Amino acid sequence: MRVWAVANQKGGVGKTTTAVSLGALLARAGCRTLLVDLDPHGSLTAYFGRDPEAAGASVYGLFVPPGEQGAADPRGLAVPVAPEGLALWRASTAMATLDRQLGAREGMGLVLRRALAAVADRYDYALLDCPPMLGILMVNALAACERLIVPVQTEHLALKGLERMERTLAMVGRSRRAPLPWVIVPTLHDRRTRAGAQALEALRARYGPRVWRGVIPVDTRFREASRAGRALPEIAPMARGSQAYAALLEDLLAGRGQA
Amino acid sequence: MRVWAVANQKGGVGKTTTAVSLGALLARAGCRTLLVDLDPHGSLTAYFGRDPEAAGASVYGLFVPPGEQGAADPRGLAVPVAPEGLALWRASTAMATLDRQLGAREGMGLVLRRALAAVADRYDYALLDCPPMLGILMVNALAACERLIVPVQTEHLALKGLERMERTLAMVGRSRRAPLPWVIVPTLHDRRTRAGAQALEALRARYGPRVWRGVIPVDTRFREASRAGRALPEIAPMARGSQAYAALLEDLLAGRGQA
Ligand SMILES: Nc1ncnc2c1ncn2[C@@H]1O[C@H](COP(=O)(O)OP(=O)(O)OP(=O)(O)O)[C@@H](O)[C@H]1O
Ligand SMILES: Nc1ncnc2c1ncn2[C@@H]1O[C@H](COP(=O)(O)OP(=O)(O)OP(=O)(O)O)[C@@H](O)[C@H]1O
Ligand SMILES: [Mg+2]
Ligand SMILES: [Mg+2]
Repeated sequence: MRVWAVANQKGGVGKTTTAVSLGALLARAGCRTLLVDLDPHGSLTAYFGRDPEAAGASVYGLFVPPGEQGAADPRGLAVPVAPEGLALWRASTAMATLDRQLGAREGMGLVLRRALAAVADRYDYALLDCPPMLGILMVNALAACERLIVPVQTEHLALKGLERMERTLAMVGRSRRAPLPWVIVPTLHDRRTRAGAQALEALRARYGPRVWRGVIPVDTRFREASRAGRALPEIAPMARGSQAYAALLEDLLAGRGQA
Repeated sequence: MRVWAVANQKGGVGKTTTAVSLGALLARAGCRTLLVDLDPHGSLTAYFGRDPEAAGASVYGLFVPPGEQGAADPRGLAVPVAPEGLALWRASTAMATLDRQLGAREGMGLVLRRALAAVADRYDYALLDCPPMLGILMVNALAACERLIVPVQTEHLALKGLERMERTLAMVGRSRRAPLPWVIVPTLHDRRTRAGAQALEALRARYGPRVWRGVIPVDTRFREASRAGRALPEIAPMARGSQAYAALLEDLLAGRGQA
């Protein structure tokens, strides 16, 4: 099983949209794919019509010691979502308390990695959707994944935030055995504005081959898809947004376009 | 001093843009205004060209007990930003560790409220920019403010997230003396799309008078303003985005348009 994380501490840059879109494309290509919602706000969970406040098993239960009340067995956590071949580990709002509860306790950074190892035979890919905050959940994702996808809006402030992300990765990277390959994906790109083109140029100039060679354009059909609770590549594979994510997936699978 | 917080656990909905725009409008109207960056990612701090990773006093220091290394005196924290009459309490990335450090320690929810009380004679308004995560920093903001502004993108998923925000407020509200008045501000509204109009209608149908009567339209000039490190109402007061925030401020000051 290949584990990819999608993360950026900046909010609203297309993390969840990226996880949903790539997940659906992988499932349509016949790969058994698991989506994991690590955001206590539960955007990915809500996207597929499930309630992050409902009772029942969620990623939160993975952080409860086995045998205790509320502990979750990773083998019984997945719920099927559309399209066929795609499954989801739900988030719950209780996850917002994890940082406070676990505090500085040792060894809580590998919970997710161990849980994913327990289901590694069932899936070909696992995509981790991270919250917009550096905390225990993002640390778990960075420790569990073998590749990181960083969506970045092509606008000036977002570039400044990326430098901080880079330092976070260096910090977390020290506790991994091998450096974590990561790719920057320009998202919400608006061709019509000068500011968008300038930001994209600055991104390529600053990060070179680490930036994917394409862009994910602004496509209002993403909103229609989220309203329908379906991935855009599933309901409109020829839409501009779907085509862009399909091109990204092709490059990721071919190992192109990232350092 | 009037204290307003700007919060939404959903990322990228225009929280920072709202704080910057209202702050600049208040300063231009002659009100002494303090902006407080509560986001460890430091978007508001970076907006005004300051580095959230730089050493030096920041909001983090308010959570360090007085007398200890790194403690900050609220009276010495503000840095002036443009336009004249606007000041900033900087964020630092170290704030991302506060939840883990403070854990379940009692009484850490009133740190900000006490710090703002120490400077209440110096400002007419304080605007608190919250991170996209329910943690100790947002809890402090909700305990310190007397009014809450919740920017909501006019798209379907954002509406689902608002129900969770409503429950969070009810939860936090129990520890306040008086219920917290809050207003929903539709942001990033795109008149051209059907999905935008439908989401706005659904928002008004569901939340009625709690939704501000206007909308903040998508305006690409916000990006140009952030590139220049200036508030849009300061550099282009006649731009659509500036006019919308000016109309919002007028209603907020007149007590109109919110329950
Ligand atoms: N390429 C795109 N074109 C148009 N709209 C998009 C695009 N990508 C994402 N969106 C929209 O932008 C908003 C933010 O996207 P999304 O929720 O995926 O970001 P996020 O980074 O996961 O946010 P958060 O920080 O809250 O987790 C959503 O309304 C989504 O529908
Ligand atoms: N009305 C608008 N029109 C066009 N662009 C906007 C508008 N409001 C905000 N933006 C842009 O959208 C992006 C997100 O805005 P902003 O950073 O203010 O959101 P936020 O809610 O503070 O995000 P975070 O969750 O990361 O704190 C920024 O690039 C900003 O320039
Ligand atoms: Mg998300
Ligand atoms: Mg912000």
